Amino acid sequence: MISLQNVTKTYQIGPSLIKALDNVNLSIEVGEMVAVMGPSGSGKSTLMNIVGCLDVPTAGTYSLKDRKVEELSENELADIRGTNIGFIFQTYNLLPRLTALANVELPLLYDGSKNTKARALEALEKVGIEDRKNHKPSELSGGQQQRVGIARALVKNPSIILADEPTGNLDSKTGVEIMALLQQLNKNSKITVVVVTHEEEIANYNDRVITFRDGSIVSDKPVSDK
Amino acid sequence: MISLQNVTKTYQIGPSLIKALDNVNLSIEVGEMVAVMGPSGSGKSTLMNIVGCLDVPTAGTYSLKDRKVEELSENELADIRGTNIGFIFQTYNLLPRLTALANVELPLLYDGSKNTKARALEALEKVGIEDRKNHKPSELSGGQQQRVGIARALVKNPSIILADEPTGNLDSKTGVEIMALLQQLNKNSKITVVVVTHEEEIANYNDRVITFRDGSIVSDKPVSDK
Ligand SMILES: Nc1ncnc2c1ncn2[C@@H]1O[C@H](COP(=O)(O)OP(=O)(O)OP(=O)(O)O)[C@@H](O)[C@H]1O
Ligand SMILES: Nc1ncnc2c1ncn2[C@@H]1O[C@H](COP(=O)(O)OP(=O)(O)OP(=O)(O)O)[C@@H](O)[C@H]1O
Ligand SMILES: [Mg+2]
Ligand SMILES: [Mg+2]
Repeated sequence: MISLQNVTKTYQIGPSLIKALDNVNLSIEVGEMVAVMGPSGSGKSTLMNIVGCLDVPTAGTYSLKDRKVEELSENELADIRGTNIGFIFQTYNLLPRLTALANVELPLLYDGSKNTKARALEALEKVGIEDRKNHKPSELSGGQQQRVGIARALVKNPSIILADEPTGNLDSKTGVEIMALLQQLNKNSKITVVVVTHEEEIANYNDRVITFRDGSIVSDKPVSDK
Repeated sequence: MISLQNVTKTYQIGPSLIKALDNVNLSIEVGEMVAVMGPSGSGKSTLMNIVGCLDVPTAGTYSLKDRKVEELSENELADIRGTNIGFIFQTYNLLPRLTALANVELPLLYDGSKNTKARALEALEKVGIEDRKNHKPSELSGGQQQRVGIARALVKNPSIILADEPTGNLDSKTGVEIMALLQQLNKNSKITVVVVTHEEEIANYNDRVITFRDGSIVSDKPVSDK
């Protein structure tokens, strides 16, 4: 359902050509739970942005549910980003003037949903920060901001969750709770989950681990000890 | 040299009173290397902001080198923040319109130092990202931005380094390199280092581990297996 064929992403900075992704071939099926690992700067966030339709390849093709993303209309793209994909950003990207609750409620308001406050509150409860619902991001700890980002990504029950280092600022216990939540969504609701992580024990909550180095995939293995 | 006596920090949000720090007593001597751990929201960043003179207690006293910080003049405070303390922020706080090199050079320009470009470049080399010196923050990976923040904190050779989760977005190998660098500065140059971390193996690079829960210190122990 997620298919990258010979995907390359390059940037030009002054005289240097940077290859953030270098000829990447990758397939992820519906209902899989996959970890993406690799050194800092190896292309993981770039991959996630392309998979999440937030960025486009310089070369190669990205297909989602058998449709080439470059051939989709702007409306179809907005629909995918808004409804089907829940994105947890590495740097949270919360709106600074809105409270935690309002940040999580916003995606629901955009498509005229009912019951928006109750659903946003339920998402905050799932990540354990409902008691901070009236705080703005600057009034929250780093890990609390991270969890608002997670709640926001989950609130529309997306069919794909892309989590870019969702536990980086969380203590082990809270990190385990988040991974258990993602695992539950994957197993019970068949949601496809991709998690970028630097930690082996977080990677082991997944079925498969893909490892990047310098923009290329260097290994792609099932997680054995289950 | 760092001494908190009965320090409390509270916030009022609507009807709730939040106790971010609750009667904290803590002493850190010159040349110590200390880890601070605890669940998300337990007060670690609040502690660091007070120790770094970026915030003030609601109650209690914070003394730095035997001088009560509340009695220092604005000039003396600016001097401490600018020269003596290198702060590595949990959310990097880089200037978005400046390159990595310019972000690291900025503290040196403020006090009329010589050789600013060379010194900034050397700091970037120490954290392994000199090849990204001309990138702006939005053109860097999460871990690369984190390392620019680390280089900036070290460039003025401060006597105290406060690192709030310096390896949160780094793969283990790069994280180990950063901790080895901090350890080297501590052992060779007698720099006092305080590291907030969620990871046990990072904490073990330190001499002592202080653990917070709900704004209070619940344990304070030496690191035994060295
Ligand atoms: N400006 C503020 N207004 C209200 N509450 C605040 C403010 N800043 C922090 N808090 C609250 O104080 C508590 C401690 O925050 P702090 O940032 O010190 O936690 P932390 O231990 O660093 O957490 P993390 O590991 O998630 O970074 C949190 O519960 C947070 O919600
Ligand atoms: N807009 C840009 N312009 C130039 N180079 C970029 C840009 N965005 C990313 N890069 C470069 O592309 C490479 C891959 O970046 P990416 O953010 O995908 O890494 P990452 O694997 O997510 O790293 P981390 O673990 O540190 O978050 C990095 O070396 C980075 O410097
Ligand atoms: Mg990244
Ligand atoms: Mg913090």
